[in-house]
Amino acid sequence: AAIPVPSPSCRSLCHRHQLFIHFRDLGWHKWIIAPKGFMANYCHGDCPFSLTTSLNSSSYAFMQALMHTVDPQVPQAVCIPTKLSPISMLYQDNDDNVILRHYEDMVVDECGC
Amino acid sequence: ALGQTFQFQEDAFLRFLGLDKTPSPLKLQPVPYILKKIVQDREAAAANEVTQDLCYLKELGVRGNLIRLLADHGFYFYSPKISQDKFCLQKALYFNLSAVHEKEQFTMAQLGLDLGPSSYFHLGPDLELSLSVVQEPYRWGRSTPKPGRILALQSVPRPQGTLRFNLLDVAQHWKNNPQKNLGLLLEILVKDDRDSGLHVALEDTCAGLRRSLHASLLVVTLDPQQCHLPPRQRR
Repeated sequence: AAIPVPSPSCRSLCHRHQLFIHFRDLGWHKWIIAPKGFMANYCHGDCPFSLTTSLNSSSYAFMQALMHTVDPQVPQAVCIPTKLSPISMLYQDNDDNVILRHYEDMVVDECGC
Repeated sequence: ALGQTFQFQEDAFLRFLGLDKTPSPLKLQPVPYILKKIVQDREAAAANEVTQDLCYLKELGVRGNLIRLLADHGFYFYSPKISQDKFCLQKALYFNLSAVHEKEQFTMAQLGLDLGPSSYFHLGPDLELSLSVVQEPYRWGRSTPKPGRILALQSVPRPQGTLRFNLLDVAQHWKNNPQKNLGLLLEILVKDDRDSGLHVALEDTCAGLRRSLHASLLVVTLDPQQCHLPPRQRR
Protein backbone atom coordinates (compact mmCIF):
# COMPACT_ATOMS: atom_id res chain seq x y z
CA ALA A 1 0.00 0.00 0.00
CA ALA A 2 1.15 3.50 -0.73
CA ILE A 3 2.47 5.39 2.26
CA PRO A 4 0.09 8.29 3.04
CA VAL A 5 1.96 11.56 2.81
CA PRO A 6 0.78 13.96 5.50
CA SER A 7 -0.44 17.32 4.37
CA PRO A 8 1.77 20.29 5.42
CA SER A 9 -0.48 21.01 8.39
CA CYS A 10 -0.19 17.43 9.58
CA ARG A 11 3.58 17.11 9.18
CA SER A 12 4.19 17.51 12.89
CA LEU A 13 1.81 14.67 13.73
CA CYS A 14 3.06 11.19 14.56
CA HIS A 15 3.98 9.29 11.43
CA ARG A 16 6.66 7.11 9.86
CA HIS A 17 9.73 8.83 8.46
CA GLN A 18 12.17 7.27 6.03
CA LEU A 19 15.60 6.36 7.38
CA PHE A 20 18.03 4.36 5.27
CA ILE A 21 20.87 2.85 7.27
CA HIS A 22 24.10 2.52 5.31
CA PHE A 23 26.31 -0.02 7.07
CA ARG A 24 29.30 1.88 5.71
CA ASP A 25 28.37 4.86 7.93
CA LEU A 26 28.77 2.60 10.97
CA GLY A 27 31.92 0.89 9.69
CA TRP A 28 29.98 -2.37 9.57
CA HIS A 29 30.57 -2.84 5.83
CA LYS A 30 33.85 -4.56 6.77
CA TRP A 31 32.00 -7.61 8.09
CA ILE A 32 28.45 -7.44 6.74
CA ILE A 33 28.40 -8.99 3.28
CA ALA A 34 24.74 -8.28 2.47
CA PRO A 35 22.71 -6.17 2.45
CA LYS A 36 24.73 -2.97 2.11
CA GLY A 37 22.04 -1.21 4.10
CA PHE A 38 18.32 -1.24 4.69
CA MET A 39 15.34 1.08 5.06
CA ALA A 40 14.87 1.04 8.83
CA ASN A 41 12.56 4.10 9.12
CA TYR A 42 11.65 5.79 12.35
CA CYS A 43 8.61 7.28 14.11
CA HIS A 44 8.35 10.91 15.03
CA GLY A 45 5.65 13.47 15.64
CA ASP A 46 3.11 14.69 18.10
CA CYS A 47 0.26 12.73 19.61
CA PRO A 48 -2.25 15.43 20.57
CA PHE A 49 -5.36 14.37 22.42
CA SER A 50 -7.64 15.67 19.70
CA LEU A 51 -6.11 13.27 17.19
CA THR A 52 -5.29 10.35 19.45
CA THR A 53 -8.14 8.28 18.08
CA SER A 54 -7.06 8.76 14.48
CA LEU A 55 -3.33 8.14 14.91
CA ASN A 56 -3.28 4.36 15.30
CA SER A 57 -3.23 4.86 19.05
CA SER A 58 -3.37 2.45 21.91
CA SER A 59 -5.97 2.83 24.64
CA TYR A 60 -3.12 3.68 26.97
CA ALA A 61 -2.04 6.58 24.74
CA PHE A 62 -5.59 7.85 24.82
CA MET A 63 -5.62 7.72 28.63
CA GLN A 64 -2.19 9.37 28.87
CA ALA A 65 -3.27 12.15 26.52
CA LEU A 66 -6.39 12.59 28.62
CA MET A 67 -4.31 12.84 31.78
CA HIS A 68 -1.98 15.32 30.09
CA THR A 69 -4.90 17.69 29.54
CA VAL A 70 -5.81 17.39 33.22
CA ASP A 71 -2.25 17.56 34.54
CA PRO A 72 0.35 19.05 32.13
CA GLN A 73 3.15 17.48 34.18
CA VAL A 74 2.12 14.14 32.74
CA PRO A 75 3.93 14.00 29.38
CA GLN A 76 2.03 13.68 26.15
CA ALA A 77 1.65 10.29 24.57
CA VAL A 78 4.67 9.41 22.42
CA CYS A 79 5.00 8.36 18.82
CA ILE A 80 6.38 4.82 18.62
CA PRO A 81 6.63 1.88 16.20
CA THR A 82 3.50 -0.26 16.27
CA LYS A 83 4.51 -2.74 13.59
CA LEU A 84 8.04 -3.95 12.93
CA SER A 85 9.49 -6.50 10.54
CA PRO A 86 12.73 -8.47 10.39
CA ILE A 87 15.68 -8.36 8.01
CA SER A 88 18.21 -11.03 7.06
CA MET A 89 21.91 -10.29 7.36
CA LEU A 90 24.81 -12.18 5.82
CA TYR A 91 28.07 -11.53 7.61
CA GLN A 92 31.46 -12.96 8.42
CA ASP A 93 32.64 -13.49 11.99
CA ASN A 94 36.11 -13.57 13.53
CA ASP A 95 36.48 -17.32 12.91
CA ASP A 96 36.09 -16.90 9.14
CA ASN A 97 32.57 -18.33 9.29
CA VAL A 98 29.90 -16.90 6.99
CA ILE A 99 26.59 -16.54 8.80
CA LEU A 100 23.08 -15.81 7.58
CA ARG A 101 20.48 -15.06 10.21
CA HIS A 102 17.39 -12.95 10.46
CA TYR A 103 16.86 -10.35 13.10
CA GLU A 104 13.42 -9.47 14.34
CA ASP A 105 12.10 -5.92 14.72
CA MET A 106 14.63 -4.13 12.53
CA VAL A 107 12.28 -2.25 10.18
CA VAL A 108 9.52 0.14 11.23
CA ASP A 109 6.44 -0.60 9.14
CA GLU A 110 3.88 1.44 11.06
CA CYS A 111 3.84 4.08 13.77
CA GLY A 112 1.26 5.04 16.35
CA CYS A 113 0.74 6.80 19.62
CA ALA B 1 33.48 11.03 24.63
CA LEU B 2 31.23 10.74 21.61
CA GLY B 3 33.41 7.94 20.26
CA GLN B 4 33.29 6.10 23.58
CA THR B 5 29.53 6.41 23.72
CA PHE B 6 29.24 5.04 20.17
CA GLN B 7 31.59 2.16 21.07
CA PHE B 8 29.57 1.32 24.18
CA GLN B 9 26.27 1.42 22.31
CA GLU B 10 27.70 -0.58 19.40
CA ASP B 11 29.08 -3.28 21.72
CA ALA B 12 25.77 -3.52 23.57
CA PHE B 13 23.83 -3.87 20.34
CA LEU B 14 26.24 -6.44 18.90
CA ARG B 15 25.87 -8.54 22.06
CA PHE B 16 22.12 -8.27 21.59
CA LEU B 17 22.64 -9.59 18.05
CA GLY B 18 24.59 -12.55 19.43
CA LEU B 19 28.12 -11.34 18.65
CA ASP B 20 30.86 -11.09 21.28
CA LYS B 21 32.59 -8.20 19.55
CA THR B 22 32.73 -6.36 16.27
CA PRO B 23 33.94 -8.87 13.66
CA SER B 24 37.07 -7.83 11.79
CA PRO B 25 37.74 -10.56 9.25
CA LEU B 26 41.24 -10.48 7.77
CA LYS B 27 40.22 -12.09 4.50
CA LEU B 28 36.79 -12.40 2.97
CA GLN B 29 35.51 -15.92 2.55
CA PRO B 30 33.81 -17.02 -0.66
CA VAL B 31 30.03 -16.92 -0.29
CA PRO B 32 28.15 -19.80 -1.91
CA TYR B 33 25.55 -18.94 -4.52
CA ILE B 34 22.79 -20.49 -2.42
CA LEU B 35 23.34 -18.02 0.44
CA LYS B 36 23.38 -15.04 -1.93
CA LYS B 37 20.15 -16.29 -3.49
CA ILE B 38 18.42 -16.63 -0.11
CA VAL B 39 19.38 -13.04 0.77
CA GLN B 40 18.26 -11.71 -2.62
CA ASP B 41 14.93 -13.57 -2.47
CA ARG B 42 14.25 -12.24 1.03
CA GLU B 43 15.11 -8.68 0.03
CA ALA B 44 12.81 -8.92 -2.98
CA ALA B 45 9.97 -10.32 -0.86
CA ALA B 46 10.43 -7.58 1.76
CA ALA B 47 10.46 -4.87 -0.93
CA ASN B 48 7.18 -6.25 -2.31
CA GLU B 49 5.77 -6.58 1.23
CA VAL B 50 5.23 -10.31 0.75
CA THR B 51 4.82 -12.20 4.04
CA GLN B 52 7.75 -14.58 4.52
CA ASP B 53 8.25 -17.63 6.70
CA LEU B 54 11.77 -16.89 7.88
CA CYS B 55 11.92 -20.23 9.67
CA TYR B 56 11.78 -22.27 6.46
CA LEU B 57 14.54 -22.28 3.86
CA LYS B 58 12.85 -23.35 0.66
CA GLU B 59 16.16 -23.14 -1.22
CA LEU B 60 17.58 -25.89 1.02
CA GLY B 61 14.29 -27.66 1.74
CA VAL B 62 14.69 -27.57 5.52
CA ARG B 63 13.35 -25.63 8.47
CA GLY B 64 15.80 -23.31 10.17
CA ASN B 65 16.43 -19.66 10.94
CA LEU B 66 20.21 -19.55 11.18
CA ILE B 67 22.68 -20.67 8.53
CA ARG B 68 26.38 -20.91 9.20
CA LEU B 69 29.03 -21.70 6.64
CA LEU B 70 31.80 -22.89 8.95
CA ALA B 71 35.37 -22.48 7.81
CA ASP B 72 37.74 -25.43 7.96
CA HIS B 73 40.51 -25.02 10.54
CA GLY B 74 42.21 -28.36 9.84
CA PHE B 75 45.72 -28.93 8.57
CA TYR B 76 47.50 -30.79 5.80
CA PHE B 77 49.62 -33.82 6.51
CA TYR B 78 52.92 -33.50 4.77
CA SER B 79 53.93 -36.60 2.89
CA PRO B 80 57.14 -36.29 0.89
CA LYS B 81 56.72 -39.68 -0.75
CA ILE B 82 53.43 -39.48 -2.55
CA SER B 83 53.94 -42.44 -4.84
CA GLN B 84 55.15 -44.75 -2.04
CA ASP B 85 52.46 -43.83 0.43
CA LYS B 86 49.73 -43.99 -2.21
CA PHE B 87 48.35 -40.79 -0.71
CA CYS B 88 47.80 -37.95 -3.10
CA LEU B 89 46.54 -35.79 -0.26
CA GLN B 90 45.81 -36.20 3.44
CA LYS B 91 44.08 -33.46 5.37
CA ALA B 92 42.48 -33.04 8.75
CA LEU B 93 39.21 -31.12 8.59
CA TYR B 94 38.05 -29.29 11.70
CA PHE B 95 34.94 -27.19 12.20
CA ASN B 96 34.39 -25.25 15.40
CA LEU B 97 30.79 -25.72 16.52
CA SER B 98 31.17 -23.86 19.81
CA ALA B 99 29.15 -20.90 18.53
CA VAL B 100 26.08 -23.11 18.11
CA HIS B 101 23.93 -22.39 21.13
CA GLU B 102 22.63 -25.27 23.23
CA LYS B 103 19.00 -24.48 22.43
CA GLU B 104 19.58 -24.50 18.66
CA GLN B 105 18.46 -27.63 16.84
CA PHE B 106 20.36 -28.90 13.81
CA THR B 107 18.24 -29.41 10.72
CA MET B 108 21.08 -29.68 8.22
CA ALA B 109 24.85 -30.19 8.23
CA GLN B 110 26.42 -30.57 4.84
CA LEU B 111 30.13 -30.84 4.18
CA GLY B 112 31.17 -29.22 0.91
CA LEU B 113 34.45 -30.16 -0.72
CA ASP B 114 35.44 -28.05 -3.69
CA LEU B 115 38.23 -29.86 -5.49
CA GLY B 116 38.81 -27.06 -7.96
CA PRO B 117 38.72 -27.11 -11.75
CA SER B 118 37.84 -30.54 -13.11
CA SER B 119 40.53 -30.19 -15.77
CA TYR B 120 43.00 -31.64 -13.26
CA PHE B 121 41.35 -34.99 -13.47
CA HIS B 122 40.95 -35.65 -17.17
CA LEU B 123 44.49 -36.81 -17.84
CA GLY B 124 45.57 -37.65 -14.33
CA PRO B 125 45.77 -40.91 -12.41
CA ASP B 126 42.85 -42.85 -11.00
CA LEU B 127 42.03 -41.36 -7.60
CA GLU B 128 39.68 -42.22 -4.76
CA LEU B 129 38.48 -39.90 -2.02
CA SER B 130 37.92 -41.26 1.46
CA LEU B 131 36.25 -39.43 4.34
CA SER B 132 36.43 -40.63 7.96
CA VAL B 133 35.47 -39.36 11.41
CA VAL B 134 38.43 -39.08 13.79
CA GLN B 135 37.45 -40.77 17.06
CA GLU B 136 40.71 -40.58 19.01
CA PRO B 137 43.15 -37.69 19.41
CA TYR B 138 46.05 -37.22 17.02
CA ARG B 139 49.37 -38.68 18.11
CA TRP B 140 52.03 -36.02 17.68
CA GLY B 141 55.40 -37.53 16.89
CA ARG B 142 58.62 -36.30 15.32
CA SER B 143 57.20 -36.65 11.84
CA THR B 144 53.65 -36.05 10.75
CA PRO B 145 50.78 -36.49 13.25
CA LYS B 146 48.69 -39.63 12.96
CA PRO B 147 44.99 -39.75 13.80
CA GLY B 148 43.80 -42.34 16.29
CA ARG B 149 40.86 -44.62 15.60
CA ILE B 150 38.80 -43.46 12.65
CA LEU B 151 35.32 -44.33 11.43
CA ALA B 152 35.12 -44.55 7.65
CA LEU B 153 32.18 -42.50 6.41
CA GLN B 154 32.23 -42.54 2.67
CA SER B 155 34.40 -43.36 -0.30
CA VAL B 156 34.12 -41.65 -3.68
CA PRO B 157 35.89 -43.11 -6.71
CA ARG B 158 37.18 -40.63 -9.33
CA PRO B 159 36.22 -37.50 -7.33
CA GLN B 160 35.93 -34.17 -9.12
CA GLY B 161 34.19 -30.82 -8.91
CA THR B 162 32.21 -30.08 -5.75
CA LEU B 163 31.23 -32.95 -3.47
CA ARG B 164 28.66 -32.76 -0.70
CA PHE B 165 28.27 -35.09 2.27
CA ASN B 166 25.42 -35.24 4.76
CA LEU B 167 26.96 -34.91 8.24
CA LEU B 168 23.79 -34.21 10.21
CA ASP B 169 24.26 -37.13 12.63
CA VAL B 170 27.97 -36.43 13.04
CA ALA B 171 27.43 -32.71 13.73
CA GLN B 172 24.65 -33.50 16.20
CA HIS B 173 27.01 -35.89 18.00
CA TRP B 174 29.76 -33.25 18.09
CA LYS B 175 27.35 -30.65 19.46
CA ASN B 176 26.16 -32.99 22.23
CA ASN B 177 29.74 -34.10 22.98
CA PRO B 178 32.07 -31.18 22.15
CA GLN B 179 35.12 -33.02 23.51
CA LYS B 180 34.56 -35.69 20.85
CA ASN B 181 34.76 -33.21 18.00
CA LEU B 182 38.17 -34.23 16.69
CA GLY B 183 37.27 -33.45 13.13
CA LEU B 184 37.42 -35.51 9.99
CA LEU B 185 40.17 -37.13 8.00
CA LEU B 186 40.11 -36.51 4.27
CA GLU B 187 42.30 -38.72 2.13
CA ILE B 188 42.70 -38.77 -1.60
CA LEU B 189 44.38 -42.01 -2.57
CA VAL B 190 46.11 -43.06 -5.76
CA LYS B 191 44.36 -46.18 -6.97
CA ASP B 192 46.76 -47.15 -9.72
CA ASP B 193 49.99 -45.43 -10.73
CA ARG B 194 51.90 -48.45 -12.09
CA ASP B 195 52.32 -46.65 -15.37
CA SER B 196 55.49 -44.63 -14.80
CA GLY B 197 54.33 -42.16 -17.43
CA LEU B 198 51.59 -41.09 -15.03
CA HIS B 199 53.98 -40.08 -12.28
CA VAL B 200 54.44 -36.50 -13.48
CA ALA B 201 50.69 -36.16 -13.99
CA LEU B 202 50.20 -37.52 -10.47
CA GLU B 203 52.52 -34.95 -8.92
CA ASP B 204 50.77 -32.17 -10.85
CA THR B 205 47.32 -33.38 -9.95
CA CYS B 206 48.10 -33.69 -6.25
CA ALA B 207 49.81 -30.28 -6.13
CA GLY B 208 46.81 -28.76 -7.91
CA LEU B 209 44.42 -30.39 -5.47
CA ARG B 210 46.33 -29.03 -2.48
CA ARG B 211 46.19 -25.53 -3.95
CA SER B 212 42.52 -25.52 -4.85
CA LEU B 213 40.85 -27.71 -2.21
CA HIS B 214 38.33 -25.75 -0.17
CA ALA B 215 36.25 -27.36 2.55
CA SER B 216 33.34 -25.87 4.47
CA LEU B 217 30.47 -27.12 6.61
CA LEU B 218 27.03 -25.67 5.91
CA VAL B 219 25.04 -25.85 9.12
CA VAL B 220 21.37 -24.91 9.47
CA THR B 221 19.86 -24.63 12.92
CA LEU B 222 16.47 -23.78 14.30
CA ASP B 223 15.90 -21.73 17.42
CA PRO B 224 12.65 -23.01 18.96
CA GLN B 225 12.17 -19.69 20.76
CA GLN B 226 12.04 -17.86 17.44
CA CYS B 227 10.56 -20.64 15.33
CA HIS B 228 7.81 -22.84 16.67
CA LEU B 229 7.96 -26.42 15.52
CA PRO B 230 4.84 -27.69 13.71
CA PRO B 231 2.56 -29.56 16.10
CA ARG B 232 2.94 -33.33 16.04
CA GLN B 233 0.11 -35.16 14.37
CA ARG B 234 -2.11 -37.10 16.71
CA ARG B 235 -2.16 -40.83 16.22
